[in-house]
Amino acid sequence: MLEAKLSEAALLKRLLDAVKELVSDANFECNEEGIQLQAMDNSHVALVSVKLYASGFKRYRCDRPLPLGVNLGSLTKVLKCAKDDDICTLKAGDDADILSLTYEAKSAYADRIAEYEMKLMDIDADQLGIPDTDYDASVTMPSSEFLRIVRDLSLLGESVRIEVSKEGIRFVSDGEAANGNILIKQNAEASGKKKGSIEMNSAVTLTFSLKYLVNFSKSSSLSKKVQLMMSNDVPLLVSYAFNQGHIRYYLAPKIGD
Amino acid sequence: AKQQGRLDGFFTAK
Repeated sequence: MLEAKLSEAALLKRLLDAVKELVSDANFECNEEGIQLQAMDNSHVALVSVKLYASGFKRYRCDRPLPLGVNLGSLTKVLKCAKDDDICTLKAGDDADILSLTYEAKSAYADRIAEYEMKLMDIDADQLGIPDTDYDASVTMPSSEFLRIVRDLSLLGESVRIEVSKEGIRFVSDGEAANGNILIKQNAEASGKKKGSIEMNSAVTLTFSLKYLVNFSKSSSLSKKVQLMMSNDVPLLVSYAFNQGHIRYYLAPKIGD
Repeated sequence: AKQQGRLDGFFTAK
């Protein structure tokens, strides 16, 4: 059985928000290490991988590996019934056919305990092995800055070319009616304060769909920083780390000409 | 114009 108690429902709400438009159904793989979700979108262009460490929960118990097949739309609805600061407990039995969620709140006049149950489903999905990759370029920047860049450029065109060079990282969008490019230079003062960093072994140029990057940027509410890892001709890794775990996205580049 | 690539081939089934 699984019993996992989170100190704030907001974490799950934000995670669902950051995943549900890419993937409609997914297995929450629960084991003694924590809860993991890994799924590819229908078009096999993007993969999302979420990890919640057991240590990130107020209480965590999982006796044996348990895949919980979740319809993310249904879970989103059930989580909407929780207040952000409610204590949230997830429970499932070994037969994994029902997920129960309990929301507890203390207020000035009374304690409220709300209980919800949702049906789980059998999802036949291959677990994918993600190879360790030595990336040619690694860029860490404020997640709000990345959100703003991809949102702005998505107004101009469908794609963004990301160029990492000695100059810094440049985001370029060539739209039909307008184009734009944004250069972020390594700033000695800023890097000293650990606001961001650009590390590069060799120059990288890759082109990506902005629609996906805008979608990934929903994770900005989970972490103040985002890390972009790139090598030529391999998927981009967009990683957000938070206290209780991480969310990572892999995105296939656009190819050819 | 560039075509959208796929992830197939980058990850292996466990």
